[in-house]
Amino acid sequence: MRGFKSFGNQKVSILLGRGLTAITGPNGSGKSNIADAVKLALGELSAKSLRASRFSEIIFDGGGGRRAQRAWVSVQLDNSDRKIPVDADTVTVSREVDVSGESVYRLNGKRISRTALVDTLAMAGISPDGYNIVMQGTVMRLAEVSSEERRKIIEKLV
Amino acid sequence: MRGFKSFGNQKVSILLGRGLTAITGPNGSGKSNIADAVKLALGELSAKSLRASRFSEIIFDGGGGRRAQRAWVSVQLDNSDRKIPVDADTVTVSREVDVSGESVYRLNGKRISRTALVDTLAMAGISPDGYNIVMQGTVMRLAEVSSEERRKIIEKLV
Amino acid sequence: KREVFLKAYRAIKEKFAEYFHRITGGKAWLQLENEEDPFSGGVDLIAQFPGKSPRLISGASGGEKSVAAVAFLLAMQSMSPLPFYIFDEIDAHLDARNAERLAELLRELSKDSQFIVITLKDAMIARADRVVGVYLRNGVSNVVTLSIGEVVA
Amino acid sequence: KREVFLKAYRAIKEKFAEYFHRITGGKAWLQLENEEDPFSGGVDLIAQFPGKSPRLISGASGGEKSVAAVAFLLAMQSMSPLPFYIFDEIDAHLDARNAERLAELLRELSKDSQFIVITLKDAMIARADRVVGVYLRNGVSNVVTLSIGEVVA
Ligand SMILES: Nc1ncnc2c1ncn2[C@@H]1O[C@H](COP(=O)(O)OP(=O)(O)OP(=O)(O)O)[C@@H](O)[C@H]1O
Ligand SMILES: Nc1ncnc2c1ncn2[C@@H]1O[C@H](COP(=O)(O)OP(=O)(O)OP(=O)(O)O)[C@@H](O)[C@H]1O
Ligand SMILES: [Mg+2]
Ligand SMILES: [Mg+2]
Repeated sequence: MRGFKSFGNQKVSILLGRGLTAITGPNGSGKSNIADAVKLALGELSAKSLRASRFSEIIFDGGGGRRAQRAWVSVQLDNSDRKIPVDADTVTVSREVDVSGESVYRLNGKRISRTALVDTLAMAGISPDGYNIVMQGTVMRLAEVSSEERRKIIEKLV
Repeated sequence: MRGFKSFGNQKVSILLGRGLTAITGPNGSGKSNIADAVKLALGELSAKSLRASRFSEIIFDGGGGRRAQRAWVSVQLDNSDRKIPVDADTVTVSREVDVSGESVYRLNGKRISRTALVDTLAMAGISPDGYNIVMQGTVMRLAEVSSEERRKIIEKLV
Repeated sequence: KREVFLKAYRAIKEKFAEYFHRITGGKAWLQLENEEDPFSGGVDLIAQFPGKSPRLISGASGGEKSVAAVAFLLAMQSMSPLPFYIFDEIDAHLDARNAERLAELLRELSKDSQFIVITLKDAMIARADRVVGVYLRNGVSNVVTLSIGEVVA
Repeated sequence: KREVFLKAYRAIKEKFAEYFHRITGGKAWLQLENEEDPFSGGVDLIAQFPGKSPRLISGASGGEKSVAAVAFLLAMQSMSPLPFYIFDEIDAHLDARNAERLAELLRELSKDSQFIVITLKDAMIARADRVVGVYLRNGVSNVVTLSIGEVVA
C-alpha cells in the first residue's frame, strides 16, 4: 500500500503467509484499513463498503500538507495450483485510485480492465465480497439472516 | 422476573441502585435477557426486538418438563420527583405474557391498558425504545446514522 | 420550534465535545448542514482523533465510532436526563485504553444518574459501584449481586 | 441442480455440527424447511447450547450467534476452500472461554488454509503463527510483523 487511507506516503508491505496471522493494535491504528485494501485491490465497486462516500476519500489525507495524490494497493496471491487462469506461480493484483476517483488495475504489472480482472479472479472463487472476508461488526448479523438468505448463501457456493 | 426467557420458575430479583452497575457473566448466561425484561415491562410491541418471533417465545422453555405457563416481569421505578404522574414514591410496572402471547399490564398492582401505561410513562420520557436503552451490537450503528436521522434524534428529545 | 431545537442542539454540542475529549483526548463536534435553516439539512458528526485529520464519523474505525456514539448519547443524557440507562456491551470494540477511559467517564457521570452496563471487560467491572454476576445452573439463569462499597468496607 | 445443492448442503451440515461442538461443546444443526423441495423453503440454523433447549439461532445471545456464524463460515470453507480468509473482530462478543476455544479451532484449521484475523483478544494473538502489530506514528499507520516460530527459536 502507498497513500491508502491511514497508510501514508511511504510504501507499507505486509507479509502474510500460511497459517494463522493475527493483526492487532489500538483503535484507529489501521487494522480494518488493511482489510479494506484487499477488497479494493480485488475490484470493490462500493466506496461505502470501504467507509468512504466516494473513492477519492480513500487517498491518504494526513494533516500537515502530506495529502497524497493517489492511493495504490497491491495484493500478491499464490497461484501454484493455477486456480487463477494465469500462467504464473504468483499473481499480483494492483489498483491505483486518483483524486477524481478513477481506478487503474494491473495484473502482474500489465494493465487490465476491472471486468477482465474480476472474471479472471472469479475462476478461483475470489471476489471482493466473497464470504471469506468478514467486515467488522457483521459477524452477529450473519447469524440473523433469514432462512431463505441462508439457503442462497449455500447455493452461491456451488 | 419469573418464567421469562432463561430465568426459570423461581422468582429472580435484581436490585439496581444509583451509580454504576456492571452486569457480567459468560456468553448466554442471561445478561441481555435482563435488558429485554425491562423493555418488555415498559410496553415493547415488537417481539423481534426481543429476539423472539412471537411473544409466547419469551416464556421460559427449559428442558426437562420445566416449561413455564407464563412469563412475568416487573420493574420498580423511583418516582420521588413525581415525573411519572402517579401519586406514589415508587412506581411498579409489571407485565405477564401467557402462551397465547396475550399481555396483562399492571401499574402499582392495578391492571392498566398498554396505551394508558405507555402514555403515563411517556410523561417522564420513559419508553421501551428510548435512546436510554442501547441493545447489544447496535452502538457502532448509532454512529453510522445519516445526518438527517441524527437531527431527528435531537428533535425527538425536545 | 426552531429556537427550541437550537437551544437543545447547542447544549448537546457542547457536552458532546467535552465527553469525546474526556474519552479520547481528541476533538469532535456536531455541525448543522444548513446553519440558517436547520430543518432543511441534517446534523453532521465530525471527529478529529489525536494526530489525525478531522473526518466524518462514518469514515472512522469501529472503536472510534463506538466512542463517538457513546459521547453523543451521554451528551443527550446531560441535556435531557432519563431515570436510568442500559448499555449492552457498548465497549465490545474498544481497546484497553479506550475501555478504561470510558469506564472512568461513566463512573463520574453515574454520580447523578443510574447507569446499568452489560460488559465483558474488567475495566468497566472494576469501576462499578455494584456488580451483578449472571450465571447458568441447570440451564436456568441465576444472579448474584456484589455491592463494591460493602466489599471494601 | 437439486443434487448439486444437496451434496453441498450435506457436507456443510456435517462440518457445521462438528465445528460448533468444537467451540461450544453443544449441538447445532442445519435443517431444510422443505425436505422434498429444498428451493421452496430456506435453511434453518438450530443451536442447542450445553444444558439448554434447542433454539433457532435468531433467539440466541450475541456471543452464541457469533460462534454459530463462525462455525457456519468454517463449514463452508471446508467444503469449498478459498485461498485466504480475513476475519475482522469476529471475537468481539466472545467471553474468555469461547474466545480461547475459537482460537484453538482456527489454529488447527489454519494448517490447511490462510486465516488473517483482526483481533483485540490475547487468546487469539497467543495462538497465531504470525502477529502483525499496527500502530500510528505522526498520524500515519505503520506495521511491525513478528513470526512466532522465530521468536520461540
Ligand atoms: N483517507 C484517509 N486518510 C488518512 N486517514 C484515514 C483515511 N481514511 C480513514 N482514515 C483513518 O484510518 C483510521 C481507521 O483505521 P481502521 O478502521 O483501520 O482502524 P482499526 O485499527 O480497525 O481500529 P478499530 O480497532 O477501532 O476497529 C481512522 O482513524 C480514520 O480516521
Ligand atoms: N424462552 C426461553 N427459555 C429459555 N431460555 C431462553 C429463552 N429465550 C432465550 N433463552 C436463552 O437465553 C440465552 C440468551 O441469554 P442472553 O442473550 O441474555 O445472553 P447474554 O448473557 O447476553 O450472552 P452474550 O454475552 O453472549 O451476549 C440464550 O442461550 C437463549 O437460548
Ligand atoms: Mg477496525
Ligand atoms: Mg448479550
